[in-house]
Amino acid sequence: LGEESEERDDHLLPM
Amino acid sequence: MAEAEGESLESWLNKATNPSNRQEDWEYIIGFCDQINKELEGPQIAVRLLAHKIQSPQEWEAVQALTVLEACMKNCGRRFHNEVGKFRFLNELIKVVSPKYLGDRVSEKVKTKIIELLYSWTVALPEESKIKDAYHMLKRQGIVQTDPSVPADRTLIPSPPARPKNP
Repeated sequence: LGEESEERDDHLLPM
Repeated sequence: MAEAEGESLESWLNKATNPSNRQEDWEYIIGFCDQINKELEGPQIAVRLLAHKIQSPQEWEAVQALTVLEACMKNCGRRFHNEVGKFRFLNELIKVVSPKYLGDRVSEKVKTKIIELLYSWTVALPEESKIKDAYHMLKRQGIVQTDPSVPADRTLIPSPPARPKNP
């Protein structure tokens, strides 16, 4: 579960 | 050999990237890699420490940190690749090369090295899709115009096991 939520929170920097 | 007892990831990295080093010090670089492999959370902690050093305003400190990063990619295996392959870390590299963030204040040498590393990983680690996403975003932004020519030994592709040297 921890890994899944980490995956959801991992975004490319807005440019 | 240096006494490794009590050395932390942070102390190894401070030594490996010390701006007063006259040249890259491989004893400390390998010490840092070994410490990553010893610690349960080694890769997670290491990428955080490395990101900070790579963003150093001192060019030599940043260049040494990139050498350490490259060495870790070669020596610390998939656990480390997985951490580098997250946007959380990739964004820290993007900030250094992008003029919207730190790019205007960073030397060309550091920016070129980051772009070379990112490109070499897109070639060597196609399964780390976020590295490709990050690299292609830099291309779309015009920050990368042409793919660098990265020497074969700079990629992570292992040498063929049965390379016929004397056919």
